[in-house]
Amino acid sequence: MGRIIAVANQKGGVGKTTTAVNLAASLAAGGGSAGEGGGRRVLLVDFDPQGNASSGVGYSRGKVELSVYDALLGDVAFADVIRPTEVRGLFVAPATADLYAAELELIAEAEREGRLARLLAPIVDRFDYIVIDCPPSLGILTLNALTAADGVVVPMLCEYYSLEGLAALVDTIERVRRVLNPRLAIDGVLFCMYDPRTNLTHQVTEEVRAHLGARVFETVIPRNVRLAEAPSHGKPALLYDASSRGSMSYVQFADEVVRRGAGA
Amino acid sequence: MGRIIAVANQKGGVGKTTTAVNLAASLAAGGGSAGEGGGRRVLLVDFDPQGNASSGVGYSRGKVELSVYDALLGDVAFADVIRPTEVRGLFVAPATADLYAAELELIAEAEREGRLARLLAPIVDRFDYIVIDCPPSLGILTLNALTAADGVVVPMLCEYYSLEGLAALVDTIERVRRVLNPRLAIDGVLFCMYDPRTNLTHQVTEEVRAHLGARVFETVIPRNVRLAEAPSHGKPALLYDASSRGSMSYVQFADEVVRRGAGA
Ligand SMILES: Nc1ncnc2c1ncn2[C@@H]1O[C@H](COP(=O)(O)OP(=O)(O)OP(=O)(O)O)[C@@H](O)[C@H]1O
Ligand SMILES: Nc1ncnc2c1ncn2[C@@H]1O[C@H](COP(=O)(O)OP(=O)(O)OP(=O)(O)O)[C@@H](O)[C@H]1O
Ligand SMILES: [Mg+2]
Ligand SMILES: [Mg+2]
Repeated sequence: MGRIIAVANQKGGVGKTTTAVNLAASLAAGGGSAGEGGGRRVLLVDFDPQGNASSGVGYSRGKVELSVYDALLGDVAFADVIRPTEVRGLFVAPATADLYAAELELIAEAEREGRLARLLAPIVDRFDYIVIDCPPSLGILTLNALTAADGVVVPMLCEYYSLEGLAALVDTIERVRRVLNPRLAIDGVLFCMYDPRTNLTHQVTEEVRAHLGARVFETVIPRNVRLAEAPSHGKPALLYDASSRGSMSYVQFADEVVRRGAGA
Repeated sequence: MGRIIAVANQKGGVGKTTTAVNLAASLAAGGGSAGEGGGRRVLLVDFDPQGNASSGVGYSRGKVELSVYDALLGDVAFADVIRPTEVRGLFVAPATADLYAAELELIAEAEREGRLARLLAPIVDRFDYIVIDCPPSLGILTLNALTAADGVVVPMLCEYYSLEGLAALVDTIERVRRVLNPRLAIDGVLFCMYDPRTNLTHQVTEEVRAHLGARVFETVIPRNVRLAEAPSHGKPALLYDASSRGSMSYVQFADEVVRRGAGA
């Protein structure tokens, strides 16, 4: 039974897409403990109309035929939207700008927040993990992702505006758990573009650990230009520069996600 | 007659709020040419439910009584929402999380995109500039800001995902100009967190200048931790650390905005 992970934070530019792409790729490539053999099957769902996660794995705007919009509001099965990527075991359900219309079109629907969960139900057993990249908002697309998910990974920067938004996000996750999806848990906060040299970093990490305790991942992702370069080649860091600090930190992060999930 | 500037980009975390706050503060503090004497009157409108621009000038969540939501959907006049800040000549119309509801509530309204323009019309003459901070989306709030504005400042990072979103934003601005607001112009793209040392920076700036030509500001904003620290003190950089490279680059930027506008 695949575990569904939403990567969400309404604060913009905190590393959601970079985390969704590189976590999904590292999970697919990593064999986990010896007994599991090589690789897992992982699906990356791009649920942001910007389509960054899609282009991050090689499906830029021009290369996408069917997208998540067609499954969400058209009459296409979700399975028909799924495409392979250059990483063995990693598949993607790409997004295009059509998805901008979904926010308006879904509003009139009953049970509009449960749409994605219903679409994923028939295919969740085919994957070990499903990773959903969310847009920078708390609107209907993010609510759909939270309603479909088992856990939420919350990327954030060690900066004030990121900290300010955390309370609103945690409230939203609690509300979704109470009303729409009782199994939803916060897997953890992931510090991205982490710079240990500034006071701000230490002030923010102390404050977050004080509030969220164990729900903070031990792995931190350093600022590393190779992570910002990889998307222009349509590849996850693992394929672009596997020995970079950025790529290695996401491999370590994937291991921690598996370890934590195993204990769940 | 005040000039209305929207600071917009659906890509998250590119420096919209940091630009809106520090541009507004620098415009208010700067006297411009000798003839103008000291200071101008500037209004900062926080149109993002995250409320970051509000807390960036000292109005964090607990300190806000009336917000833009009350004017937009309640029966409060916009003038009653406006508050002074610590910068002489700078005023703010703050936002709270209530604004999240506006996206849904405005949908059923006729001429929903023109709501903000109608609210600002009675007060625009009281200010030299009105600067609007937008959320990271192309939804109803950003469309309202673009419909009310004379010009758009587009902050962006010199990174691939930022570049990818530019075309969608320019298309949206063109659409608003054709259908909703014929005077809307792109004042320019502003490179934020600019790091001259990476190849990526030069690849992206070349590509943007090739497409947008003169609609790129000469001023670039360097990455400077003092800009990220200032919001935790509720102050624009001008009050937090006026001699920092970050603050000085925004003073220079404000001068360029005035110079370009004068030629308009
Ligand atoms: N650890 C890192 N080191 C260096 N650059 C990074 C890192 N993580 C992300 N980036 C870059 O920072 C920018 C923001 O990251 P990203 O787009 O993943 O954030 P996001 O939260 O998905 O943004 P949005 O809110 O727009 O969806 C991108 O240009 C990305 O390439
Ligand atoms: N020039 C700079 N140097 C260093 N840090 C910066 C700079 N500009 C912005 N920042 C920091 O980077 C983060 C993103 O900036 P900001 O919040 O202004 O972007 P935004 O586009 O308004 O984000 P959102 O899409 O969430 O509204 C913030 O933590 C901010 O303090
Ligand atoms: Mg993203
Ligand atoms: Mg902002």
